[in-house]
Amino acid sequence: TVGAVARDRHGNLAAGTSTGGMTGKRWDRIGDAPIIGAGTYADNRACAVSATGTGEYFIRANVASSICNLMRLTGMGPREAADNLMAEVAELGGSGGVIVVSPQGEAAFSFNTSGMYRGRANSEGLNEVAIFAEE
Amino acid sequence: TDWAIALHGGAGTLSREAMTPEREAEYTASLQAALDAGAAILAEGGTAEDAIVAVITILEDDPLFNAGRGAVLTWDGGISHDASIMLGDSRAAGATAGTSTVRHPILLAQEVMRDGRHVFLSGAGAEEFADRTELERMEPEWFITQPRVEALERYRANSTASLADDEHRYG
Repeated sequence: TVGAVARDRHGNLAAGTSTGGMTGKRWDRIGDAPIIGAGTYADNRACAVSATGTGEYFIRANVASSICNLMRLTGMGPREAADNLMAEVAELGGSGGVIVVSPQGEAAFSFNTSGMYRGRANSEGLNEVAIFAEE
Repeated sequence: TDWAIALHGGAGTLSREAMTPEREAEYTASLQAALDAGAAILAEGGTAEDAIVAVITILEDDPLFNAGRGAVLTWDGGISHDASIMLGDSRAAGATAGTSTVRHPILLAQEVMRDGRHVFLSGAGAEEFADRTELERMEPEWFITQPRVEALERYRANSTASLADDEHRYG
């Protein structure tokens, strides 16, 4: 799965996700990637989220829109909100990660696997890519 | 912060020991190229929508990642791509599932969003919707890579073995 989230100069947010799903999938199985609210969500009032991982758990936990709701309704920052939902995914038995950007332009990652191909950049000069959890 | 972007290329069991330095360099270069493409659009005042579509179409073409070209295969060795997109200002959204010919599934999801009548199309219907667009279509061979064929063979061998175990388990 690949995904991106962005905040532009006009303050607008956008999120997108694309995937082949899981190896050997049967019965036209669909995971979270194409499901708005589970694998992808964007709301200028709150956040933009893209998720990757064991889709069934991201659907059950309604991860992407829950992160946005946490940020919008509690004022939580993107990393804390994302960590909350990833903890819930883990409790359910799932694994994976999310990328989040806030209306203020904070870009955050949260994942509970040993690695996530990831990167972020902003107008303050941040520009980094990483693979392993410990990076 | 004036603009910001983040991307991912999937999460899972990744360890430095299991990845050669060359492989790590390949992934890092691909992630950097996609990130820089999105950041350039935003730095020039472009929209968040254009920036994420630029990033995702680059990664969809990159066989290192599980999307578009080089995506994983279904049990039958077929192609079945899913994608979605959403905009924060209008909460317009588009999603497609189970497509197998569209080079950039994220662009098909964007077409569904722009059409505006629906949010989520799947399978043959999504392909039929794609017929009415100018989106590029590719033959299966373009999407299928040898590492994914081998991964499917390993998965099927493991699955079959565990099924056999199940039989025993039920006595």
